[in-house]
Amino acid sequence: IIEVNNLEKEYKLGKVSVPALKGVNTKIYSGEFVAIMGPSGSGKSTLMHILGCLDTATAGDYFLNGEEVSKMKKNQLAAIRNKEIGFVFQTFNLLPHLNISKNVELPLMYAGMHKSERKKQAVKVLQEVGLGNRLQHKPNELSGGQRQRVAIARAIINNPSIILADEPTGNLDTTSGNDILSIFTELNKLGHTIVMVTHDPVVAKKASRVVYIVDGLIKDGAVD
Amino acid sequence: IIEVNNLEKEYKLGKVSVPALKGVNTKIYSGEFVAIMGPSGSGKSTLMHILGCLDTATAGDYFLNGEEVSKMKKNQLAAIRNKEIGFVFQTFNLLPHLNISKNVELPLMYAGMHKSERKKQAVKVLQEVGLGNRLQHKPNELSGGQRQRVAIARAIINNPSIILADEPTGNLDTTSGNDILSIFTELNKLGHTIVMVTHDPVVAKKASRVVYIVDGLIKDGAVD
Ligand SMILES: Nc1ncnc2c1ncn2[C@@H]1O[C@H](COP(=O)(O)OP(=O)(O)OP(=O)(O)O)[C@@H](O)[C@H]1O
Ligand SMILES: Nc1ncnc2c1ncn2[C@@H]1O[C@H](COP(=O)(O)OP(=O)(O)OP(=O)(O)O)[C@@H](O)[C@H]1O
Ligand SMILES: [Mg+2]
Ligand SMILES: [Mg+2]
Repeated sequence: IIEVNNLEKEYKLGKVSVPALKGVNTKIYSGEFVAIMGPSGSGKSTLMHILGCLDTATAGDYFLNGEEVSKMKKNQLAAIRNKEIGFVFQTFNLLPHLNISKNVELPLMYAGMHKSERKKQAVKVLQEVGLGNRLQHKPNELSGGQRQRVAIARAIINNPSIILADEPTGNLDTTSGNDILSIFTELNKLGHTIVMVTHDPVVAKKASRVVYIVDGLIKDGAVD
Repeated sequence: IIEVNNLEKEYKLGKVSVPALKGVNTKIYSGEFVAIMGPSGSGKSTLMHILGCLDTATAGDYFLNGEEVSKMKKNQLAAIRNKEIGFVFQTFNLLPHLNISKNVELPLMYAGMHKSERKKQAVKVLQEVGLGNRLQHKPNELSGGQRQRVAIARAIINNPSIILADEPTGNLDTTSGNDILSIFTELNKLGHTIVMVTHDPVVAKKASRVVYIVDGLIKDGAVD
């Protein structure tokens, strides 16, 4: 379902260039639950953004469901991002001027769902992540872990076939973190493919396998 | 050094009010290393902001070094914030338009330090947190864990007597997290008082004791 070959990503800052990914090769099959681990700054979020069609590689290929992503047109990419991929950002990226119910409805708006049905789905998924009593709050009226849970709710609301979660439990206590993991495990049982960056070895154990990224490359075996 | 009695904090959102702290009593002695744990949304960051003189309580007292904080004048509070307290925010709060070297120099600018000496100190502390090769980067040109480390560097650069760290390792892999903990343990050995919110039981073990906050109140014994 996801195949990257020799993926490279170089950030240019004036004259300096930062090689964040140096030739990553990996395959992720439909229905897998893969954890990605590695040191801070090793390239995990960079890879996730490319997989989520939010950024483009400097070199190498990315095949999504057999199609070469770099050859896709803009509207085709946008359609994939909105319908097939749910993305939980490491920095949440919620809209500050909307309450969390409206924040979470956004993917359903893109899907053309009617207002009353969208609101119903938003309430349902926010209750699922334990925020049913915070529907009117804006993101800056919530705790760090509550914002993280809103980001998770928004990523899963339109039932995407692929969920890309970048450190979804980094701001959560053990119990809330376990609740989120159960949600992901349930979705995985229903056939959703999950790729999750995590720093927590306990969380990584819930995945079917772990991919390690060190200094822009995939390494075999456990590191850290 | 820190004493709060019956501390309450209520957030008002239109007609609704959220009681984030419901009567917190605690004492922290000079030179202690205290971990604060508790479920997401339980009031930890709210307490930290009041301790850091960044927010005021709705009721109750806060004595810092024997002085009643709510009776202090604005300039006295600002002086304490800049000279005596280093704060690591859960959301980092870095200035996006400045590179990390300038971001980290800010507390030294308030202290009136000269430019060349400030720059020297900034480089030293950034090297200490492993970012010596990222000095020219702006916060949005860094990974999540790298931003967290810049926030930590900024909090410790002017050698504050009290360090308040709100989940300082939430975005770090185990190794980087241990490096940060060693920095805090070293500072504690030198006499700095450290209050650290964490969700990680391994991190909490490094503290001399753990305070648990559940639903706006301090609870005895382990929870989660
Ligand atoms: N916009 C950018 N410009 C320049 N360099 C960047 C940019 N974004 C990231 N980098 C660099 O690329 C490298 C990889 O960053 P990335 O965010 O992928 O790391 P990560 O593995 O997600 O780290 P963490 O675990 O800390 O979140 C880092 O060394 C970082 O400094
Ligand atoms: N500005 C605000 N307005 C209204 N309610 C708020 C505001 N800030 C926080 N809250 C609420 O106060 C409660 C405590 O928030 P706080 O940020 O202290 O939690 P926390 O213990 O730090 O949680 P986490 O572990 O998720 O970071 C939460 O239930 C939150 O929804
Ligand atoms: Mg990252
Ligand atoms: Mg918090």
